Amino acid sequence: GSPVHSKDEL
Amino acid sequence: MNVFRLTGDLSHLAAIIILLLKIWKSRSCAGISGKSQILFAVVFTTRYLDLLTSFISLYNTSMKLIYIGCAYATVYLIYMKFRATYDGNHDSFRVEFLVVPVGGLAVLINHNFSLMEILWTFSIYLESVAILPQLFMISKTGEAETITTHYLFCLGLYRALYLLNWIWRYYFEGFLDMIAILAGLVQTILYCDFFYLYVTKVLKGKKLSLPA
Repeated sequence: GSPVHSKDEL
Repeated sequence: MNVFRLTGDLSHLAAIIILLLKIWKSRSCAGISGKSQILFAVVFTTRYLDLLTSFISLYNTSMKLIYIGCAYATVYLIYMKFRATYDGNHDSFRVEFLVVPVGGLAVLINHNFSLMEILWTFSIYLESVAILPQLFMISKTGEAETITTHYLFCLGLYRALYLLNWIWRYYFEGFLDMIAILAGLVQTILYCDFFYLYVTKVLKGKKLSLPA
């Protein structure tokens, strides 16, 4: 499935 | 990237730099909780392991490296270079009471049961409470240097701005990460009492001291 959160945030 | 996210990151960066400069210029880490700083170093290390596996942007990579580098530099200054000025007696918060439950919670409640994901979740949960040793230290000594309160204000403001960022992202991108949002909410709430003192005392030119 698609990630529910993205790791672009710090 | 929106304005709340960017100002949040810059506020976070400002906090980190303020603390480093305060210690470096005064050649002293008096009033600073080394335990909170170790926790932040652990937070950045466990969260940014994806530096090794994926590239997101130059901004993302550079900020992560700066945060990690500054966190370890701060810990080095406190425990090595200026350790004689470290106020260990007042830095008596028991961090195992934070790390153990947070570790358990990360294993139980996460987006995906994999090592990287559990460590990421652990870092999110740990960050939300990592400031407690510092706040505990201030409540114990009953005061904080003004520069230390500027550090705390920027650090608290950062997560509050991230909350606005998540509201923005929910409305405009349909993005919703409940783990980050709930932990960020807890983190921000922990600063509320301090925000109040900062606005009512420090901004009016008074030193932050708590009633005995």
